[in-house]
Amino acid sequence: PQRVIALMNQKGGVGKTTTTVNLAAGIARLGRRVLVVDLDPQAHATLALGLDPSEISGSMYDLLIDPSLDPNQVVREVKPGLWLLRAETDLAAVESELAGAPDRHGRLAKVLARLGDAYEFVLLDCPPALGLLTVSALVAAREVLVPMQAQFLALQGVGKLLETVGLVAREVNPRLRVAGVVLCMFDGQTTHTQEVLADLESFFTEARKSQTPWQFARVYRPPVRRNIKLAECPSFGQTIFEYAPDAAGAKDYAALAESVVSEWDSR
Amino acid sequence: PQRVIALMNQKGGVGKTTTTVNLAAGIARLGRRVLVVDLDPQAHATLALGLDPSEISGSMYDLLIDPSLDPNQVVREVKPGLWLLRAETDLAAVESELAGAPDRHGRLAKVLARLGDAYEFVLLDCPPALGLLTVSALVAAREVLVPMQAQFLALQGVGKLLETVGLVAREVNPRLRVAGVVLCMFDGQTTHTQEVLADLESFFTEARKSQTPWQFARVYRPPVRRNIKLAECPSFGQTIFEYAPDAAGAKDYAALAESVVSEWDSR
Ligand SMILES: Nc1ncnc2c1ncn2[C@@H]1O[C@H](COP(=O)(O)OP(=O)(O)OP(=O)(O)O)[C@@H](O)[C@H]1O
Ligand SMILES: Nc1ncnc2c1ncn2[C@@H]1O[C@H](COP(=O)(O)OP(=O)(O)OP(=O)(O)O)[C@@H](O)[C@H]1O
Ligand SMILES: [Mg+2]
Ligand SMILES: [Mg+2]
Repeated sequence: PQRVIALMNQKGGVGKTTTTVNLAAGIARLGRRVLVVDLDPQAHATLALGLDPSEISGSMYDLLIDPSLDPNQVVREVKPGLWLLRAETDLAAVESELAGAPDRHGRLAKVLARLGDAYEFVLLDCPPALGLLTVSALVAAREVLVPMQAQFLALQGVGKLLETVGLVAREVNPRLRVAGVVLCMFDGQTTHTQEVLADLESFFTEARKSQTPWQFARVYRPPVRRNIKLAECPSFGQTIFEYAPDAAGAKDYAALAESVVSEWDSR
Repeated sequence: PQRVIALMNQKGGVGKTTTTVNLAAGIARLGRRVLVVDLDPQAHATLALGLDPSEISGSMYDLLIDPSLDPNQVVREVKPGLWLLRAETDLAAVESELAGAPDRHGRLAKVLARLGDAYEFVLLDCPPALGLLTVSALVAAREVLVPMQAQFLALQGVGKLLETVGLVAREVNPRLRVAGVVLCMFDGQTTHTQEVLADLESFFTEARKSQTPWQFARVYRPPVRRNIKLAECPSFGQTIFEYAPDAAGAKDYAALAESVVSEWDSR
């Protein structure tokens, strides 16, 4: 069995890619096989894992456009124990190119199915939008993690996000669940942040009474603190554990990886 | 004559709205009449200026859909000397609703033309995308400011951004110019940030030799430092000058407003 998680948030720059890459690295450090699937035409996860985005050698785009291709030929081990199904900028065209195709939302799920159980953890890095690529991720995934910032304006987008998750769960993927929120770039010092955190917590407490995909969602602890090392390591194509293993960012993503793995093992 | 500036960056969460709102407030503080045009279906500028996004009383959406409406009836003075042409979530539909209309990219320009010279400074807050709303802003504006972070992944999107500006300049708006970059959430302490800043500076130095809309673009100084007060004040519907007039965020946006006004006066 596989834990397949979509990291989604239509808001830009909230920590989706940083979380996908470093959570995956944390999982690999715990000795578990993990696949990162880069679904963003910006290809930032691909870049952050050390690949040259202009070197075209088979990518997510090809697999979505031509379902007869074998994804096992495209996936590469980019760090020890960490595999990548890369993106490239052509992916920006996939929405319009597949606009007519009736099976367009299900193609990613089929690609993952062809990879079988080779990877125990699969993390899908979504673009900042609620279009075809993100919806495909929600169709293919079993769970959702929402990276976000503990800021007032960040709360505004959550409703729309959950509406989309609810829609996919009702129409296509009834087993889809929101595992929870990962607070990124956390600046715990202020009343403001604490208030936003409290808002989120009470929202999830209320949700327990609901029959929604986020009924058992939670805020993952500890939050991931703001740490400049996390912004630097992508420019070297390194994960935080390679670049600055003693940094706060490494500690926080190691802790998140522990949570994600242990709650899976004890399910 | 009017200084009409589009604040654009297709990347999300980089400081477009925070800069639009607080630069506008800084300009109003200097005694100049300023209009904020909220072009984002998220309506964050509208929210940050104290309006209730669910209170529908005429908005950007209506003016784009029905060019016979008078924008003077929709614009409101929301702070002393600061007017707002508000957005609301319906704006998300405008791209598909106007998809067939041949004049769709020019409608915003016509709306602004109907407001005449009532406002000396007009700031257009763009959504995180390069779609109809952003392109309309580039057609309507005379200049572009690019809020961005001094981070590696942020640099990756600049090429695409300038490509879009160049396209609009060639096809529709030959007088469009990129005034420059506003560095937001600046964390000046590290080598990384200094390197990204140096990259940007040398890019603009090179651009002097070009015949592009960004030939005379520059990095505005000082950068706007990361300051939690700037993240807090939207939740009170206040600008930084109302909420925390002595904070670093207020100083930095006051300095930016000085630059934007004085370079206009001395043109
Ligand atoms: N905890 C952190 N501390 C400091 N910087 C961070 C942290 N997390 C992310 N960043 C930086 O913030 C920026 C945005 O993060 P990231 O790219 O992960 O967001 P995203 O949600 O994937 O963005 P997009 O919507 O463009 O895909 C990046 O430059 C990243 O390096
Ligand atoms: N200098 C700063 N210091 C601290 N927080 C900031 C600063 N500038 C912006 N922020 C916060 O960062 C978040 C993103 O900023 P903002 O909304 O201005 O970006 P944006 O580019 O308009 O985003 P979007 O792409 O969603 O429109 C907001 O929560 C904002 O309050
Ligand atoms: Mg990303
Ligand atoms: Mg904004």
